[in-house]
Amino acid sequence: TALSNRHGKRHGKKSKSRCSKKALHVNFKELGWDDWIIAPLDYEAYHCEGLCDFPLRSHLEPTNHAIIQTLMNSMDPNSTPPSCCVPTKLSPISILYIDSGNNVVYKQYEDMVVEQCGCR
Amino acid sequence: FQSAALISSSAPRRNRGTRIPYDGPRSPKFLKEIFASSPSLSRHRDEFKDAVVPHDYMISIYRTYSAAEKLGINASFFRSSKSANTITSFVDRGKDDLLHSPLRRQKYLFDVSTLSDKEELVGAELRIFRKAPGDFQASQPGLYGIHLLPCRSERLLDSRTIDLQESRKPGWEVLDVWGMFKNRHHPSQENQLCVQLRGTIGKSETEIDLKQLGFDRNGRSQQEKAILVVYTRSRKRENLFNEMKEKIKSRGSRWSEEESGLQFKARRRRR
Repeated sequence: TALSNRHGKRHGKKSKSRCSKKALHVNFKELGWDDWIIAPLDYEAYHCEGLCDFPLRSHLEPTNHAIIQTLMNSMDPNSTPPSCCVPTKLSPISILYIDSGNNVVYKQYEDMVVEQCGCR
Repeated sequence: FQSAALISSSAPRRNRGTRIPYDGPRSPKFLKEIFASSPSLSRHRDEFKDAVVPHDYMISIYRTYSAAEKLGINASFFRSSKSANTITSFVDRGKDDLLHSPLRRQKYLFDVSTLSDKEELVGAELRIFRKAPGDFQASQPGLYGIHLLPCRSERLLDSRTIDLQESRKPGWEVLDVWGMFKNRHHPSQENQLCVQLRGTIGKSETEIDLKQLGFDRNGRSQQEKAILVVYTRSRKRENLFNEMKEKIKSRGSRWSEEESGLQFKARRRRR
């Protein structure tokens, strides 16, 4: 299956890409959060998208469970779904905002930006 | 829809074309229509935003730490941050009542009710803006002392020496008020924090009119008001929903029931 997929890809056949980091631009104004967030107005959060299919690449840092699940999926896709493409490393961003008491607060929020994606 | 936001020149601008997919009733356009058709809601939003003017110091903190973050440096490693990951500024609510009398003691009041007891306090400082004294003839050049004490005690928290000859330029005096928080209950248990300032001539105990040193609070802009800066460290990872919950609670109590129907619906849609 893996070989045929690769072959298909070479011939321009539309196939879902492997699990990787993709763009996700967050605009707080569009979310309607600009009434309490002073800065930043927007930032690049990224997201994880793609297939966790056999064979898993080492850079995806799969868990042992993900390796087993992927193997099971490759043998019988109907019995086991593929493992999930999720953020494996996240980083914080600084936010300046107005709290419920109208005080200006600087806070470093953890896990706001996807640094790395992997199969879990 | 005026924005209260500060546009950071250093904000990442990659992939500008990418947008969060919104469809149907969740689309921003639809929300804008709701807000535009609701004058009371727009009014409240504007009132809320207009009431808050971020001090330059807070903007500077944000710019410095977010720039460091982009370079991969953890802001909490900065000595100035005192290992805090949250820095809250409380604006002084005190007033100088006596317009013409000498100002011997000046009380600074802060509403610290929003400080969470779930956060560990790691530092606190009072930043007072000192104007250049208007009448230098009345102020004798030389050394003066400023001393900060709790309102209900004579225990010294911090003091500074000001050389009026050299300090003709306006600027911020920074006093450590961490002593107010040490060995006492968490400030959130007491909604008001009160400290008082007094000035002396040199090292003597002779008190001086604080107006002569440039501490007169009358006619000050929002930016020139004193701020209490509290440094805290979260004991556990917080998520954005905490802020949203607090926001909803605070607005819920402020808005009248009559107006709340449409606003709640709009807010719920937005969330």
